[in-house]
Amino acid sequence: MLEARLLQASILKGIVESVKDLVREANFDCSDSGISFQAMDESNVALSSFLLRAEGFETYRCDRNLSLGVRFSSLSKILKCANNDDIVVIRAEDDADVLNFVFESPDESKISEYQIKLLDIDGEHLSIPEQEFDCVIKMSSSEFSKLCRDMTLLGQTVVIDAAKEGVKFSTYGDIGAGSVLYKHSSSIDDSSSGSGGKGRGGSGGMSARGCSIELREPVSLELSLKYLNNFTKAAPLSDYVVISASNEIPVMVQFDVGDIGYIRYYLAPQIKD
Amino acid sequence: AGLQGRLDTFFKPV
Repeated sequence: MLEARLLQASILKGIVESVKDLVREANFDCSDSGISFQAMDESNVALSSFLLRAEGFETYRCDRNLSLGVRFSSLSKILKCANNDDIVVIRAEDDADVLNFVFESPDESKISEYQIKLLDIDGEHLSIPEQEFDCVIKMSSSEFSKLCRDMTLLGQTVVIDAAKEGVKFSTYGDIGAGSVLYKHSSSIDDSSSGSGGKGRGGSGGMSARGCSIELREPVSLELSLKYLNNFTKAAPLSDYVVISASNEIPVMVQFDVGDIGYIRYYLAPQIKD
Repeated sequence: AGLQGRLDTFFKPV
């Protein structure tokens, strides 16, 4: 059986909200090391995945590997019944056809129980090669959200050009064109207060507009803004986002979720004509 | 803009 106790319902709510518009249903793979998930969207353009490590839960028990088929819209409904600061207990018996949730208020004065029916999903698992990326960009997640929103006002795709001078995001459309250049900033990990503003609290003292860029080779990649905007739904889970890119391969966009794990998206680039 | 690429040309089923 699986029994996992998570201190903050907000983490699970946030993860489901950041995936449910990309993936309708998928298997949660549970093992003694944690809970993971991987699924592509219907058009095979974007892959969403997450990992919640066993150590990140207050208590965690998984006696044998379980594959729990869930429909995200159902999960989203159930999790709306939990308050952000509720404790969540997830429980599934071996070979069960339901997944049980218990939401406990922090002062233990209210206990709610819900269950969702599990699905039998024959989902394929994709092998993602371990790779070193030529460019790794780290910026505050709220800045990334604003950037994607701003680019979307003009165009449908964004070109990311990473070079020695910095990383430039540019777009164009019917009304005109726009670009934003970020120069490498070491202040991204600087916890001292400065004039650049700060992140939303949390660890790292992220500068609001700082951008750290590690570059091995120049990278130029065109990406769909529709998908990038979808990925930014994970921004509330993390102070910063890491965008890893190489030429002509899928970009990886990762949001670390506290100490418990991460949510990671892959997006296939636009192909040049 | 180019054509949207697909992930299954990069990632193969296990």
